[in-house]
Amino acid sequence: VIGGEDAQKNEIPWQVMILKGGRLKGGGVLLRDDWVLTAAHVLQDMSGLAVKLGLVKRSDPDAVVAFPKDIFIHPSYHHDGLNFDHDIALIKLKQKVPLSAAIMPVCLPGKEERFILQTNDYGTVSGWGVWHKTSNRGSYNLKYAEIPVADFAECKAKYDALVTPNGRLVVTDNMVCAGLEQGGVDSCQGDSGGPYVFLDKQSRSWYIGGIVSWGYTCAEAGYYGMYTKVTNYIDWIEDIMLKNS
Amino acid sequence: GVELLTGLFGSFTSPNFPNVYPNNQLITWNITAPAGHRLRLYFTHFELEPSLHCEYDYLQLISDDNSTVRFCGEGEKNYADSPKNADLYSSMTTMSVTFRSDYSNEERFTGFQAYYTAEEDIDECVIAVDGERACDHYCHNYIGSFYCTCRLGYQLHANKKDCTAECSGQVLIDRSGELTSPDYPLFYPRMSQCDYTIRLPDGFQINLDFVEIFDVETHPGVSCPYDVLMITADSREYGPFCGTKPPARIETGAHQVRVTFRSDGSGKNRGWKIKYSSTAKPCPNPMAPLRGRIYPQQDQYILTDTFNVTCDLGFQLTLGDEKLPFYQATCLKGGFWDGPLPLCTLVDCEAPNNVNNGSVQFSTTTYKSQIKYSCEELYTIKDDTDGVYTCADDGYWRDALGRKSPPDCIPICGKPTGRLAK
Repeated sequence: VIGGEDAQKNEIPWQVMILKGGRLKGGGVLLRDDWVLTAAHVLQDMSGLAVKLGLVKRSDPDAVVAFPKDIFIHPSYHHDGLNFDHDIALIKLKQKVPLSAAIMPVCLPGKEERFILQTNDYGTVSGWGVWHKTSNRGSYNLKYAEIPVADFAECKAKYDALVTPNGRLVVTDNMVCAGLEQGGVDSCQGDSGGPYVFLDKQSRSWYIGGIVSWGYTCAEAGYYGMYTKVTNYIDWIEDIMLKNS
Repeated sequence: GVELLTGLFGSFTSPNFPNVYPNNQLITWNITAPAGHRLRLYFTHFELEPSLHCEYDYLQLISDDNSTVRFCGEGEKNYADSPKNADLYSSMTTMSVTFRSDYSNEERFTGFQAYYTAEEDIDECVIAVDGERACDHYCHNYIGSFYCTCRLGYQLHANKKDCTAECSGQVLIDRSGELTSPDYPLFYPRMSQCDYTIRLPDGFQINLDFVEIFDVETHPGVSCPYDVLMITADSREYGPFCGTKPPARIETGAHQVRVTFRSDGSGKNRGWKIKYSSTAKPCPNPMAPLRGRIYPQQDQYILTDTFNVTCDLGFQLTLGDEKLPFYQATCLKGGFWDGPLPLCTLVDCEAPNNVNNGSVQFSTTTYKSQIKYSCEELYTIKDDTDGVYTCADDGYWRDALGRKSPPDCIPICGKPTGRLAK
């Protein structure tokens, strides 16, 4: 997370670190005591996959390590480096993790209208990914930043006009654009799959509105970060969890 | 002599016509029309010696229904017995014409010239034989013949004329009822073979009462030679019954009775009606258990009668250690119930199921007792219900919405400590 702050212990208890072969692969978010939500592009297969919870510092000896029992990548996701549509996946853990102040699930959004994200709604994104524009190193401490939801039409227009060396990046209605117009605050490599959460003022609970998905460069003015729009996948998530619990 | 005439038309005359016919003549013309046609006969000339009742000379017509008419005289002189210009018809397909002259013809009568045509279809349906119509119910005429059909519920007998009732194989299984001859109290159908079986469970005894009107074709000298009603119970036979006096009550002592009734092809009688009833040894009157009720309430319960026991709300049927969802007793042959009476005991929901990440508190488990589920720290009851369940009258713990599954304790979500909590 570029332009963010260090998180303190227990502040973002739903944050999950996803490791592949012991190396940081991305982030995730705890939904129940045995389900983790993340981005599809973070997962390829289950080999060497592990998750850590209850930590903000990478070397926290109190971190809880858990292993996947199964992974569920959205069936419509077909990553080709340009189209990240349906970038969402679930990890079913082998065992329930012990809940504590440091490990607590985030809420899923309800189907009420108040959970539909609007431009300029502020949410909190967090992760151990790249934390400085000039560096490609991940952060030692979990970082978080508050960023607003960007105007979708403006964001899409910008990306539609962009032709990368590999082609045109695809923006769909299953995505949320977020970030500052002037740049400077953004999620970045290593944050993928991590949470972009919002406070539901009615229940005073945080719910997951987006999953860190992709972006063109990081924290660059004009190019917003792209997040999977979780409200579009509530039925899929609940169906997978119900059938596999 | 006899002459045979056929075909659709033809003619014949008296001997020597148009000259004087000879004396002492007796000639017969047998005319046959094609099937389904009747004959029309008419005269273009007719002049026979007139006499009282045409006893001298005459022309006699015999139709195939054996009707006879005799003519003589002269048409022009308007003698009463002459055919004049009339057309004469046969009722069926044949007609016989006989000319007879006696020993004298002194006034030189010239005889007759007759023509016949087979020109019209016979409507056999309107023809009655011995006062009986061609068909019992419906008659359909067509050229050459006719056929009969029956009203709904009747079958055409093999004689192609009578309509018999469909009255065989009837089985009555109610404890009481009645049975009658077909169409009772109207005339019963002819050529019918009816059989009825009253079949009750073993242990019943069937009684038969004949009611007015009783009218089965009979004969003063012979016992029921035409139509007959018979009753068989076990190996005993009652009857034959006929006439107009209803038989006396029959207490068969059997649980199965067979009634047979046969009618022949004639007669108009109104039949019979039997009211049957049954008796059996009663079972002892049941006593409702405490906190229970018995229905239906009857003064007496006999074979196959049943009663149910229900309990007051919050009480449950039990027989020994067994809980019964339902209880029904049946009175058996010999006046015994098929089982002992159950009791009504207070509903007990028994110890409630535990839940993961939660616990349940309770003191009693009987009807209307309450229990409360609560979740461990960091868990909450799904749907934010209060976790209170009450022992319902069906023996299940149910929450305020009537659900009987225990609550789910799910992790509390989205409530961090620190800066995001503010």
